Amino acid sequence: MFEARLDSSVTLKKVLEAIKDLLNDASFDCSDTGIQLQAMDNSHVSLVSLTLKSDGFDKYRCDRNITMGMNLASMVKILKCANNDDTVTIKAQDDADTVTFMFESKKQDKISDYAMKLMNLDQEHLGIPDTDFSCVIRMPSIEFARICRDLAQFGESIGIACTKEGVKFSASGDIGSANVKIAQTSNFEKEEESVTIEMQEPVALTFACQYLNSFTKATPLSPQVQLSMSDNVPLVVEYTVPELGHIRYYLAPKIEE
Amino acid sequence: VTTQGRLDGFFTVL
Repeated sequence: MFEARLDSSVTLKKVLEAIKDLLNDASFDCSDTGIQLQAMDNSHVSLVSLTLKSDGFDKYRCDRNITMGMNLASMVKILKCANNDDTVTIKAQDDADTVTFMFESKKQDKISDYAMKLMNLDQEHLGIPDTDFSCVIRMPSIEFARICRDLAQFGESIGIACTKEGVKFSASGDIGSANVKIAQTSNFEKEEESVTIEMQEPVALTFACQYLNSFTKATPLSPQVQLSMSDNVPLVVEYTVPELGHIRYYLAPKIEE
Repeated sequence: VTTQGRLDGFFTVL
């Protein structure tokens, strides 16, 4: 028996919004420690790694490890049937071929359940090596989303160059070029609005706008985003899922020829 | 000219 409950379905809605652009289907691996999802997009350019810890749920029970393959578009359809403040309970029997989403209104005057067919996805599990990154940037997630959106107007790629002075985002194309420089903030009172840079060595890499903009769909989850970069390894873009865990996106850089 | 890199090779298949 698997059962996981969240007091408000909006968190699950936000998590789904954050991954549905990149993945059509995904396997949710459920164990007593929580729910894990790890999948590359079809073109093997990006990888999504989602961790939702069991102790972050309002109720969590997982008697036996189960992997639930779900179509994300179908999941989105079902979650649309829930109000943001409805309690959501995800339930599945061991060896089940369906998963049930139960929504309960706060007043307990409406209870609905939706059963969704599970899929056999046979996804590979990948080992992600620990990396000491040359640069780790923390900045407001809204600012990062704004920069990705603005620079996408200029070209298909965004250059991210990090030095101890700050981070420079740049793009160029037919209409011209754009540069946005973000400096480390000295005011640490408002942590959510701060920009911090931990730099061992300067790094400059180029990434596809389309993927960065997909990652920013996670913005509603967290006020801050963390960008980790080193030469010759994927960029890691991490958002915290408050109280539950995190979502990490890995993106292969563009290669100069 | 830049080409899009792939993730294959960065991760190990468990």
